[in-house]
Amino acid sequence: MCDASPGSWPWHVSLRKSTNVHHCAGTLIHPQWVLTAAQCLQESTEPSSYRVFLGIQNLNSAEPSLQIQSVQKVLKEPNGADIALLKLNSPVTITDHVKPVCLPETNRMVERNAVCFLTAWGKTRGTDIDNRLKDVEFPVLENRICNRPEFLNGSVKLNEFCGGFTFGSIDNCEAEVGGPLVCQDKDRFVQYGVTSWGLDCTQPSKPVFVRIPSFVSWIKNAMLLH
Amino acid sequence: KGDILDNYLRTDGAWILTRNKQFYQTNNEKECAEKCEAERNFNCRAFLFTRKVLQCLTLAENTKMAVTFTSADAVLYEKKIYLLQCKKGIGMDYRGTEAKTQKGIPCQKWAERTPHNPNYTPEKHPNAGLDENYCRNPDEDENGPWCYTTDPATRFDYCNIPECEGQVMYTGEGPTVECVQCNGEDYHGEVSRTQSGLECQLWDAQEPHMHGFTPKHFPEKDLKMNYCRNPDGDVRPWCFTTSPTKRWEYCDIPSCTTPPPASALGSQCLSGKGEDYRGRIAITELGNVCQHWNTQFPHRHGWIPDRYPCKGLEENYCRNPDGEKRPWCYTINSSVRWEYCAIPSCDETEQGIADVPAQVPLSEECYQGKGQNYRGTTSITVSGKKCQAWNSMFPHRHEKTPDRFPNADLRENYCRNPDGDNSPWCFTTDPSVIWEYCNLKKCDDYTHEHAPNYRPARTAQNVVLATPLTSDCINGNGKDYRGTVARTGRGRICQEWNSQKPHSHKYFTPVTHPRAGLDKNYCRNPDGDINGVWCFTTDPEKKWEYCEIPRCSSSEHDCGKVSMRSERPCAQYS
Repeated sequence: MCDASPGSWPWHVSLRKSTNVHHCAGTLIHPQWVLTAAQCLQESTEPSSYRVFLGIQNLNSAEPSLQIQSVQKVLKEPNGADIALLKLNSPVTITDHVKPVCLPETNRMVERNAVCFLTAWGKTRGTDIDNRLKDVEFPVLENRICNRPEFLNGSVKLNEFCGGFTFGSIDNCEAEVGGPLVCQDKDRFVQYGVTSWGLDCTQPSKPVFVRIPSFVSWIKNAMLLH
Repeated sequence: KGDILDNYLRTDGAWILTRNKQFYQTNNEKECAEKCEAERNFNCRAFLFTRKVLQCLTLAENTKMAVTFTSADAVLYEKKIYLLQCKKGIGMDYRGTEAKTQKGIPCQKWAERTPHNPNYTPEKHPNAGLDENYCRNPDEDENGPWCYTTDPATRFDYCNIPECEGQVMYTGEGPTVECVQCNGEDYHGEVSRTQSGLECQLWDAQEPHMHGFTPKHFPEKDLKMNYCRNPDGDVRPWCFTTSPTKRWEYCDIPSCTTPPPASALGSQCLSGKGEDYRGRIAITELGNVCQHWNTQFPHRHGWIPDRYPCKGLEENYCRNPDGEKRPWCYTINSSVRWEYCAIPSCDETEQGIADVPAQVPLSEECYQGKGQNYRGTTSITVSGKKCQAWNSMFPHRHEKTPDRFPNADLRENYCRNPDGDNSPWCFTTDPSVIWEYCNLKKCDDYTHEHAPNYRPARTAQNVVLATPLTSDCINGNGKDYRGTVARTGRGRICQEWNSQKPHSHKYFTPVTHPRAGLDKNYCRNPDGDINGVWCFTTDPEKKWEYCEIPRCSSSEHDCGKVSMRSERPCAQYS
């Protein structure tokens, strides 16, 4: 993975617990809403347990573009999918470094040859976190490929998909839970996946993502109701 | 006669749990198939062969009848005739499980004697497949298959078995044949059931399975209806199924036993992505020696030559079987799984493209004159839509086909100008937009480095997003539109505003409306029509028509846009 250009992924946010230590990634999907993985909220569903850092490139630097938000509500997907919404205390200020990503159309998966990117602050194999946001062009794989015995052997569910390469391996595993897989659609980026599991650094990396088009209705309704 | 294994459907890594089976020791799959053919203990419907211990198991059941699970070392072969739920011809080979007549009466078991004493029994006709009470055709009945019925008043009746759909493929100009070459990527037939008889899901549907193989996005893959296709270079055609519990399955379309056409022999140099490269370079660009494709050491992989007979996976030569950026190979260096190879380009031999005058630069990004000689590979329209392939009739049926315009180089879905329009254009893959001009500039304009509104297309190292030229989109009703689209939404060419032929229109001329931008034959809105821009057409039978110009993007929905992205020297994949 490469270090990302500052501001190139302005929806990528850092979810932190009260200690302010980076805990999970998430994405800004609306000025007042963040999408992340439900497993990031296992320890507590109490909103005050979390804070969201936006507009940063380096996890531990106080960059001028930094905005910090408290969380007002925590909403987990009701049927147990690994996806959750955080309502921020107040709308963020939209800048070049803080901007929502687009959501896909309901039940419309990304085209198979789309250019997609994985972004993360995750750990590299054998190293500690180096704090800089990284990105890599990352192909979306069809579930029938993911579920082959040599890959994830049938464990990828209908509302999930995996990404990666059918040959070779990436010698790192930068994907991190709660982070996005975004794909280019003309002049915009649309988030199709929330990183969920499959991040074992000892294996060729095949991260599995929650399939967002399956949950767009839930996301929109939840934002409307709350 | 073909290979004995041609009668079987092969599945790698599968095992089925069966009651009736027989163990044999054989040297290979063919010998095991011979055991199955000669099996006397039961009706052999499938066999398993284990590669490590060379064990052969003949089976009375197949995947339609028994539970399957994975087993890396095993290969399952199922007799194709037992998988088909349709009939070919009069259905002599039908071995499906339909067990009632066309009127819905349950069939009598062939081995039973009541209510009807049968003439055809399993003992008398052991090769006729008279199992259970399944419909069969042991007597070559022209209306078969049939069965004795359980209704004492009806001795026998015919069964309603569907005909197997046309299992044919196109072989270019030649006759059609009932088989697929290679892995069936060129299969254009109408089989729409999987090997186990499940009905395929429409490619254009997202239920019951959501997927990314939409016809809109893969116009060149011919994803028509719910026909079996191989859009992703798999081992053979497949489809998503209409069963919610079975996402996808291969289709049972026989493979041709003849070798692929000579045109598939390939190139000795690099053109395009090098998918047809068949040269003998076997070392990567960083100097690692390539691993043989037919070995699994030091790297395990799925590119097994036998499974991909048309990919040229010979020896350890660099190849591009999977649409990578260029040929590559696994390396014998255990710490470097794979690397690209440095293959010399075919450029030197490719420069004499027919019909292109010498003074025309082979430019990708610009065209000269009206672009009738443009031969680049741009396939994106001004509004960012992907072009439909010229030889495809989906989503738009049209007559601008390569055979009708042989000199127009209507290759792939590249922008072209076969009909003397103002600039290169294409039909779009958006069903709602028939055609659009392409995102190309005139070469003379292009020489100005800072040409307004122009941004280059995405390249491998530099992700830059193409944005529409603002002059080629409309705001509001398009009264201020000054772009150069000169074709109506239905594809008719516009009449020049200062011409009175074929349609007389004294009112809308450059003289009467000097500020309406009535230049040439460009679409305009001189009368403030609320539905947008329009023009008189050159079709004598259609006086005027609206044009379809994309809307300029609104700043209201600013999601997903980034204002900064730079070239990065870092390699894309570590």
